Amino acid sequence: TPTCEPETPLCCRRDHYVDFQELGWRDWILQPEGYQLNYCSGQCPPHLAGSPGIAASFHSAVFSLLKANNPWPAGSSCCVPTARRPLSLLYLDHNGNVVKTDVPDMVVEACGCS
Amino acid sequence: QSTRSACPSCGGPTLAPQGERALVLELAKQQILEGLHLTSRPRITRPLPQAALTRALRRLQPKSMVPGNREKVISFATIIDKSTSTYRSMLTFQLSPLWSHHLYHARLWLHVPPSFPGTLYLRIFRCGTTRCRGSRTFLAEHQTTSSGWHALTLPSSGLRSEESGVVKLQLEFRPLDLNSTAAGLPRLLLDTAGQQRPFLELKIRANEPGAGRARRR
Repeated sequence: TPTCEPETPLCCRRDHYVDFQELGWRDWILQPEGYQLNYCSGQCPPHLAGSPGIAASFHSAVFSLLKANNPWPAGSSCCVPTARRPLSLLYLDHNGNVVKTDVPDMVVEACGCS
Repeated sequence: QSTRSACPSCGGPTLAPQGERALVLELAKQQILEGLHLTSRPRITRPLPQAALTRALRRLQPKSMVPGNREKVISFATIIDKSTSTYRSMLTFQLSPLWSHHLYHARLWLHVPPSFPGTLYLRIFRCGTTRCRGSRTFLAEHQTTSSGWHALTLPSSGLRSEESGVVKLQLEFRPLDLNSTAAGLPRLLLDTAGQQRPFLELKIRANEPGAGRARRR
């Protein structure tokens, strides 16, 4: 999935790096210093519905063109995460204990049309 | 809304960069607290000494990933009571009550100073919330002649904490060499300044079922 450029109207991944210092949370989140908060946005016209991402294989590109020339009933297709990974955090809890945990599905790696 | 500036995916107005940044920071706070099952960010009232923190971070091997839906915890003794008697002292730890039933590995780390004379023989008991009068449960014993950090494995079942999450451990020292006395041992062993503060190293299985399963949105 391409990262969104300002003029990209189609479904893409919008990247944001969040530094915990910017949140004022570096006193209790020990590691890492920040993380990628990415999210998916963009249009999913019918011929892109079900495609894993804009840079699909040739076959699915042709298939998309066929769909585009024979528009099916307008079903709404949404730009959603298709791949995510966990984020490993080391932090101080309310009792001052040092906790290391992996938060599942925290970072969006790819977007696509549902 | 004017279609020209409609946000492509939600039909709302496209956000100005500053507005989008502020929204992203709010989203990040919600996402982190939700991911850690916290309702609000922890308030650190007793900052840990840097040396103790560095040791904890080294112990937790930040590079290695925690196996799916597990947690590792380092809990420093919050109260070290050495006045109970010459041969005994009490360590108090403040754990989270949620960890009780998912704890599967526990070790108590103690630092024996180089100046320590002779052989150390130590027994560890779990106390009720009172001052260990009457009911106490034997957890482990340890004997050593070397100084430095020692990890004493404890039965995880012995650390089930009350609703409050408080865990009290009683250390009982006994001199093995006839000419050495245990007198003043607690003072020697249990550093409260924090550079070598005793701590528990715990491994916990996250408590919600199927925590590692990918959630379908």
